[in-house]
Amino acid sequence: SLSDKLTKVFRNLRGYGKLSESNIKDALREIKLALLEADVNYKVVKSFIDAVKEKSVGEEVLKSVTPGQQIVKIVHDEMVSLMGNKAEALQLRAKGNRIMIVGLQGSGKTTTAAKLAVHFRKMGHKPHLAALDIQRPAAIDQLVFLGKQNNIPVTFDKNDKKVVSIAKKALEHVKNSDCTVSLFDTAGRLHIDDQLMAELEALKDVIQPHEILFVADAMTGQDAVNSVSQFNERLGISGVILTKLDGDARGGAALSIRATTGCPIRYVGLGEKVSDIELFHPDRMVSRILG
Amino acid sequence: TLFRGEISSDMYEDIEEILVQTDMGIDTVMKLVGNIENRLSRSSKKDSAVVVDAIKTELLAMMNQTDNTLRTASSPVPTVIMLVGVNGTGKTTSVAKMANHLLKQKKKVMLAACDTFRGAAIEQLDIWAQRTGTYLVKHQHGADAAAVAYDACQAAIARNVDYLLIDTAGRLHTNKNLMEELKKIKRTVQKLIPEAPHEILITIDAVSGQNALPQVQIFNDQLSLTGMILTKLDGTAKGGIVIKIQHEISLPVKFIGVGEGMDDLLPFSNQEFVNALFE
Ligand SMILES: Nc1nc2c(ncn2[C@@H]2O[C@H](COP(=O)(O)OP(=O)(O)OP(=O)(O)O)[C@@H](O)[C@H]2O)c(=O)[nH]1
Ligand SMILES: Nc1nc2c(ncn2[C@@H]2O[C@H](COP(=O)(O)OP(=O)(O)OP(=O)(O)O)[C@@H](O)[C@H]2O)c(=O)[nH]1
Ligand SMILES: [Mg+2]
Ligand SMILES: [Mg+2]
Repeated sequence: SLSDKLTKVFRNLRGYGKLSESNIKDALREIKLALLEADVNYKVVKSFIDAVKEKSVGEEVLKSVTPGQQIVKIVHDEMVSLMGNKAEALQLRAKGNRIMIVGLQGSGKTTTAAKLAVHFRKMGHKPHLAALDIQRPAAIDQLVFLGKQNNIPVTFDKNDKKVVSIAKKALEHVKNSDCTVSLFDTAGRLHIDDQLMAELEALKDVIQPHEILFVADAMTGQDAVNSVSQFNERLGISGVILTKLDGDARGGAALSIRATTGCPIRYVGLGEKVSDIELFHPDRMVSRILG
Repeated sequence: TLFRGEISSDMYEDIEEILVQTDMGIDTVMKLVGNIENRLSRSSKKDSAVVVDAIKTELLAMMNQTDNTLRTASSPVPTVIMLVGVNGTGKTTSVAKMANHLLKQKKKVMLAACDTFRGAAIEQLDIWAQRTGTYLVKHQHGADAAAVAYDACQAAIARNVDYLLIDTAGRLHTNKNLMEELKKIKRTVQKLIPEAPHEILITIDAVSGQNALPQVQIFNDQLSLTGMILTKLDGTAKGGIVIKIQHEISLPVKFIGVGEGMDDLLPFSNQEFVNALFE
């Protein structure tokens, strides 16, 4: 683990004196390696290390802990302050909530839309799903299946070739019902596909969502900053959902995303069942990234 | 030109930044930079253009000479190709692309819908079967995946097809039960066609970071993979993790996915891949 490695690095540093640039140089290198291996973005790691260095140099070496443990605490605290100190759940109003689900291909949007709908229903809301992926084969079938399986109304139209028009139909259905939160599932797309990003902007215009949630795969590597910052720049993301955290991916993308956009991670996906969703706990994520 | 002027220690930092961001892993990068520094310190050339060539040569060496061509059955039985991989990495779409690729070569192709678990997975493959004009063997949602594989092999033999492509459900390598299910599908196929599956290909999303290595290691441990398909290379992710994977396991990349359409599949070229890392 990182703390074992850092303990080793400081094996020769006695219990007195200060942490200096030279004696923490090796420690900083170990931290850099650990974070890169955990998939944190290179540039994010660089600025993170600078912040840790700044907080460490000049620190008195405490008698009660080893210098290694001291540095681990500085790293841990610095990361928690970056990720947020506590879970930041979505704040829903009593009714009229509109949430757009966006992201790259295959990240888990459709499954997550259904998970959120069921999660909100458990909180006392009446959810509604809108099938706005008219491009992927059987995407509509997939959301309709999830809606049936979980008793959630779904607005879809297999004959409508315009997503904006389907979105308007969904808004109309919701208006004439007692639904309190509507979730709009969209097709996966690349942040560099200008036409498809423009489609999302057009949908945002029509839907006027309170939340735009970016769904990201926990195993995403260095590219996380590219996709999330493009989506944020063009749409404005209000929150992130990290999926497939039931695997053993370290999830460094979480830190990259938070550091780059400042967007809070709201939930995590922990499996394929509709109940496999949890509030994001920053401290648990920090422990996972630090290994 | 990526680097200008004389070779300097700053340059090695820039190299590290560029290469790490391709997802090939910091340890791979450090090894590579070490080899290059060594080589360049002994060379009389001091121009930085020499550095990029040195990196590319080193990367190609790390990738091991691997055979990127598709295996075919040696006897008059269908060649069975099974697609496996983590959720959402592009298996079903890659099956469709491969079917299209083989049909263009005038081969007889059949598909098997062995994802009987996920919502509308069978419908998704069915639409691709119709679009490519391929026969699809399918059961109802929730059926035993191995039973579908068995039926498909029987049908493939009876209809004398050249290729049988098996689509499986996405799963995490960390889920022991689901890995057992894949082994059961493989054993079932072997019952009818002893040397099958001739190819077991794992899809790796180009967006994946270091976790792609344990994915491949565990799938390979359990199934003996024959190759990878690197998908979604039309994005900005470089897929550099395959260099690390090849360096450790020598598993070839047979194809790359470069889009969502049935034509968006290309054969993998080590040289083109290495060049693209610098674009
Ligand atoms: N293990 C695991 N699998 C997940 C999780 N979330 C989604 N999946 C699976 O990931 C795969 C992709 O999920 P989808 O919901 O279809 O992804 P998507 O983003 O809607 O895909 P596109 O619409 O094609 O962009 C499916 O096999 C899901 O069951 C998760 O938290 N854990
Ligand atoms: N841009 C791009 N998208 C791709 C590529 N390959 C697949 N996709 C998209 O990725 C998403 C997931 O593809 P699928 O074929 O459903 O993935 P899968 O591995 O079968 O997913 P599960 O069965 O749920 O595990 C779909 O939206 C595909 O269109 C590719 O090469 N490029
Ligand atoms: Mg979807
Ligand atoms: Mg599939």
